[in-house]
Amino acid sequence: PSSNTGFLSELLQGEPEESQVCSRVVASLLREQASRGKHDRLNTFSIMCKMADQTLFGLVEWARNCALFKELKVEDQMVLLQSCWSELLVLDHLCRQVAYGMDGSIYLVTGQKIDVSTVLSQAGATLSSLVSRAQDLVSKLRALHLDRQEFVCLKYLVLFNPDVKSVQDRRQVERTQERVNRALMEHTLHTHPGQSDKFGQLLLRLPEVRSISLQVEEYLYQRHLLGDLPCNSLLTEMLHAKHT
Amino acid sequence: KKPNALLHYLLNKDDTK
Repeated sequence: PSSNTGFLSELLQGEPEESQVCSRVVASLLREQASRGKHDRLNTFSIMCKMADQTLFGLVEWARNCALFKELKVEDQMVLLQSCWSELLVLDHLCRQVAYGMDGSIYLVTGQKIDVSTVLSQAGATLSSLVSRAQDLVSKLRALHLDRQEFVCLKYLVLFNPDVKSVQDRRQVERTQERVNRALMEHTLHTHPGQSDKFGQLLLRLPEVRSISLQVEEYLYQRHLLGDLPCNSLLTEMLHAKHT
Repeated sequence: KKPNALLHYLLNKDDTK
């Protein structure tokens, strides 16, 4: 267990503080608004996209600073991130709700809260369904008492996916996946001995995260085709990469 | 513009500069 504890604390050290993430996104949004005249303010959807874009920048920076990720060539780093960027965004959102959210409201990366009912009353059918599905998953993760170590392990399992096509050093990605899997299993057994099969239950959430993320991508791509997404963003580049 | 230019830049940028 001691080596496992050491391994998990190494993974945790790479985690940015929520306050840092929040202030970085808020600063970016304030700069953006300040650069705009009174009559071309960003609408709500564009602000949300900017938040997602800034959060994505942060996730790429997080991955880039992971010691295990650094062991991979840049080509492999790109392929893995292009495959899982939307899952990382969804997982990041879900875990923020578990850590800071309240029932019935959504906690944004900027620290603001929005009532789910408000979102559902204004959003279209697709977005409403996405929000509801995400909230259901938040409830499941809350019921599982997901903790920070488990959240980090799930992020690593999403990022180090050996099934991604055209990964060159597949064996290295598999090794990391196996190591993190073992660390997650030992951690859940050690911290929640009474909660039978917490490990299995956590892993069962990953296909749900994947499914929601694919729907998010499709939704964003449709909005992009309508010209609703801010251009020249990491978000649009990642969307394009998947559709080229 | 290369389709992955920004991601490539972010993963390759040199922090020391």
